Amino acid sequence: PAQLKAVQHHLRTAQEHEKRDPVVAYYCRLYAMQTGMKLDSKTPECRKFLVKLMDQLESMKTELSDDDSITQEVVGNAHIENYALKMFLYADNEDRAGRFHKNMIKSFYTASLLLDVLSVFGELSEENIQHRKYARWKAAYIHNCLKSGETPE
Amino acid sequence: TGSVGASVASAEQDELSQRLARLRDQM
Repeated sequence: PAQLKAVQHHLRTAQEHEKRDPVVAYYCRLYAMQTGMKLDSKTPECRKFLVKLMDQLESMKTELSDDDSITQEVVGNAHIENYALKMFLYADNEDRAGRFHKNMIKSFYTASLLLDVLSVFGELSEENIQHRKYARWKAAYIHNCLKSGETPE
Repeated sequence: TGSVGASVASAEQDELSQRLARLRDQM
């Protein structure tokens, strides 16, 4: 639903990680669920959507019940943070080496989405807030440069 | 009927909040 547009990219990231890293998929959905409930849990279309998302989360949690990243919040936090920083560092290395391409733009953007997801564990650190801001800005900036044929600085 | 609709919506919302709390509880 349009009211939940703010979490559509997090849900897409969840889908993309379904096989590759189900823990990432789970926490992206948990973030979307929590945020979605704050945005709109009253209108029928949003309620229907959120109930379906909750069903999915509960079944994922059952499937992943042996994974410490799901059963222990602190392990989950570390998993998502490490993954986000890995994405960030890959994109940052490409950027510093002057290699600008779609994949690195996506890595910057995914890192920023996963830093949003970290907020399910509590308030973000100042460092993570800065990384998120930088990653989001870099993704937009390089994307625009490539689109207009400019070389990013 | 408006108030019935509103209370159904509120009950469903509560159920969702409870399910979310249970999901987070076991973490």
